[in-house]
Amino acid sequence: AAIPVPKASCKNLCHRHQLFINFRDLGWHKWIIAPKGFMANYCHGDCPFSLTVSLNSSNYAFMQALMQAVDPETPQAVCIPSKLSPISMLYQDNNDNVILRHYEDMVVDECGC
Amino acid sequence: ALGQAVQFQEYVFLQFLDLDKAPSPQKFQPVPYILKKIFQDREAAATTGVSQDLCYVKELGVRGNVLRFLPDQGFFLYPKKPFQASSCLQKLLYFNLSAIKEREQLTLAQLGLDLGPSSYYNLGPELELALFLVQEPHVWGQFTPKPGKIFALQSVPWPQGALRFNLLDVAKDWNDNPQKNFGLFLEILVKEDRDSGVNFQPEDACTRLRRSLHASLLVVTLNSDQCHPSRKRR
Repeated sequence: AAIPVPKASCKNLCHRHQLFINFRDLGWHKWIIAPKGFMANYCHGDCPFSLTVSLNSSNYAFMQALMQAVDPETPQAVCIPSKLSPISMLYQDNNDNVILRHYEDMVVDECGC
Repeated sequence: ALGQAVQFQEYVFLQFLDLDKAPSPQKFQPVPYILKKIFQDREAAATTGVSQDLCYVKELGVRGNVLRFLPDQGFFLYPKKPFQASSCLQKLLYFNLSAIKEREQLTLAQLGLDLGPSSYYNLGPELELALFLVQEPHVWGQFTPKPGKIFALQSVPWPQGALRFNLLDVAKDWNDNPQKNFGLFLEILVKEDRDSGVNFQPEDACTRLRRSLHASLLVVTLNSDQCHPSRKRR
């Protein structure tokens, strides 16, 4: 049977959006020495069946989108980070220790369905 | 309710950072050069997309993913009767290792002593630095170093500028048995060199040295939860 293909405009398709985390907004600037903030980014957008192949999608997303096209009660595949990278943070604790740590999965580099 | 939810989420994330609550330091401590350099190197690598092993500190040549710079919390000693007649400076060095969590493995503990930029010229060449491990408890303020209570670790003739001491074994012992952490005893001795022709004023020079002396402990640890030995880099 022919599967109806929902239309999605390009700007609504799953892609990476800029999100700057400013530690001052969180009140964390009082103990984080550096960085002052970082570009964490986020993923948002539609994952329509017609484009799951081209949107850096997993096989699972393809199957879910296929099922969603057949049965609209199945939720649409979601737009999520597919590649993340770390950041380093210099901060101070309550014992006056200066600490340098590296945290994985803090920055979204790529998104996919 | 929203505020409580935000606080709860923040608490969970702070635990991920190994913090019980958001710190509230009164003032920022100076960031040592080595930490600044490692931070900048990692930032540059992240910007250019270079793959990094976050569990190896190449600048120090050790495995580890947490670097802590612990300030000295000890104090100067002014004995009524000097330990030795030539004693220029006596200080108890104390480092609080309680921030290190149980699952962290110590891979580096480096004591840094900065005598100041002009120590050599102020004190002349006849200077000797001695570092001891304090092995028995003592009453603060009434510390009198006696043989048997302290264990000689290292002696440095003609010290100047910045000195580094490997204290990994000592720090491991302190970390495993916090009740054994009585600190270190530092003594700087001066031999007056009358033949050098230098107009030497030991009291002034020692006062200046007390002002310029700066001690710290750089500790690197490896958290096995975050650094798996079998994990291969893609």
